[in-house]
Amino acid sequence: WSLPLKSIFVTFPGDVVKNMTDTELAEGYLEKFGYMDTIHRSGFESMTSTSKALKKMQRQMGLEETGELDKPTLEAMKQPRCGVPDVAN
Amino acid sequence: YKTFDGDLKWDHNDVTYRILNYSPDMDSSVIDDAFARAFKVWSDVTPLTFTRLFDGTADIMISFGKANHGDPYPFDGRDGLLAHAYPPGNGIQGDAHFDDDEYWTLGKGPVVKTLFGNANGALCHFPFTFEGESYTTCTTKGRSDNLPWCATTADYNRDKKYGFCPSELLKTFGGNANGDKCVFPFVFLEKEYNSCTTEGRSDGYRWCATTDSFDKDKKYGFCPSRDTTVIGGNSEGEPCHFPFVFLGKEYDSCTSEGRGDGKLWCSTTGNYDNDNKWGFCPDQGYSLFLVAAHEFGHALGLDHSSIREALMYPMYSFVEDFSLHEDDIEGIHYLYGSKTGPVPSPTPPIDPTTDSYPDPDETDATNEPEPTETTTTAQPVDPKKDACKMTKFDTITTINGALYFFKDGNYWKMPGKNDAEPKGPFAISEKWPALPAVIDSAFEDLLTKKLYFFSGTRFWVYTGQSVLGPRSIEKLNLPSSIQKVEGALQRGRGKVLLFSGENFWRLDVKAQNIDRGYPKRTDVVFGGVPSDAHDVFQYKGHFYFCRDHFYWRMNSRRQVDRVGYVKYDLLKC
Repeated sequence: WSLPLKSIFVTFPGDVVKNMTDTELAEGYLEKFGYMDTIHRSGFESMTSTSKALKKMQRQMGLEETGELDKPTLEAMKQPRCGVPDVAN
Repeated sequence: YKTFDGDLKWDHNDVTYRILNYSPDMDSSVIDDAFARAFKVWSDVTPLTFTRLFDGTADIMISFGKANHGDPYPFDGRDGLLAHAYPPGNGIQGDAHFDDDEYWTLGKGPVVKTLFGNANGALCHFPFTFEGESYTTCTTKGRSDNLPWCATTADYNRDKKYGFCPSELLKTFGGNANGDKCVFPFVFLEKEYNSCTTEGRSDGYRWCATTDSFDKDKKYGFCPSRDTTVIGGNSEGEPCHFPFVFLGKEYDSCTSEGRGDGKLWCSTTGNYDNDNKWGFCPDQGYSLFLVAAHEFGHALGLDHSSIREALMYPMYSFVEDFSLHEDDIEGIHYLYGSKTGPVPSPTPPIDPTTDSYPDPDETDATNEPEPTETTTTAQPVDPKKDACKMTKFDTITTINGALYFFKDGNYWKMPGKNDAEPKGPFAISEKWPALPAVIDSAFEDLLTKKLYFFSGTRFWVYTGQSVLGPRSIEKLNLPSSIQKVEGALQRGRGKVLLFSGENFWRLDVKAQNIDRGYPKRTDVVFGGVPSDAHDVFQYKGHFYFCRDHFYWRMNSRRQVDRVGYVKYDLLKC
């Protein structure tokens, strides 16, 4: 039972393929839900701003505020959710 | 809680709403009801009233749409974004949009309202048995006209209650044909169609003509989703084809093979490798009621909360017995004040040991109380005993929606919240003094809320603080050869499957008797789980079969959809 299954992944025609890296997904998420936008406006450098935005998002979601794109944060970003931004634009 | 900048709110308490269109996933009456209940969540705690309009402009205009649906915020296909709503105001403000690429249900799988038949439009009862076979979807078995049908009670042969399932062969919705059924073949732009199509539309909805020529008559309607058809992919509305071949291997049920996201899919022809036709299999779906209640919160002026248990938390999670969180109540009271007159408080949590339901068995002579035998004395618990360090539990069960883990005289409780840690250890003897230290199996009778505990060849029944037992499991007509009951699965109201060894029996809880036709072999009915599972229980609509520190999770269609660690996934260690 514990033998790992050998999985082959295929591309399904018509699938809404979100072919993006974790970083791209995170940046899209942070922007879409208002975290990044706020930081951009306050004029931080990109690296710092992503980290700050991540921290803000982690605080909102009740996650550990690491400022890094760790597994729990990435998982949270993949959860089904409401489309209303978390940070008002 | 949070409100939108400027504390946007309605300047009147008599708020109106209008439902502009419907999803093909559920009958319009079920959708109407879900929305009405979602509004009631808020009207129960505020002075607001909600009135439905059938034409004109309402404060809250509700619609379903896919992808680009007419505002600057397109949806994103299945999962991801579920819905959005705008804060109070004129025009689009206050409106609520629901992504129709989602599978909308009440959160627990297909909701199929029947038509015609003899059940007065009751919902299908899944699973139901028909001529000895169990069905978890509508079927065309037993009919020559190819119309899908279902029983509206658990046993068609006993109750003979049935209705037809929505399909384009019986009705359409929306359009301009008053719900008439599709006519096949029909002609559209001089081409003949033998099934519903999305051709000619940019919104992705499946439609058909209700006369033999759309070109001539211009009569059309939208096709309702069948519970047996796939969602999305490139074959929306087509049924799965079983068996099907994928990468040279034959599949008899939906699979997640080939996908990195774990979603179950099937081929809609016999050979995916040749035809490449596929779609996602219907799953539990998203609760329209819960999502709508959240969106209406926005439409009333609440922004996202950072409290995970609050309705206004941005992520979706299904809860069976919903009640508004204190944070949501405080938020809406901040905007509109509290309801004048007596305020109904949120539904209090039900203490699993308090039987608040009338007991239909009260006068049943077979349930006469027996002398209570206390087999354990209260023992102090060792707080250092950590559930996360246990490799195997005596039993795991669900009581009042929370998971309970039993081991050597102690138990731990996992609150139903996503991130909560296990609470405990608690002494079994403190809460249920009559029980022994080792519990092999336990279940809560959904009908009476009585708790059944099994240890070896004996069982106990707790109703609040009163206890019946111990009794011999032979009193339930289980064979004397059984050494212990190792798992229990509730199958609808009043029926429970009891597992022991490689077999299981179905207990009629009210009759306190094993049903005819049992035992059955576990591996025949529940393919793909270990036949020597030592814990079997039900949690959030899934069946769990545990061996050591692993679990095999099975969905209501009896497909193993996850294998994981008890420690990490269930105990959140």
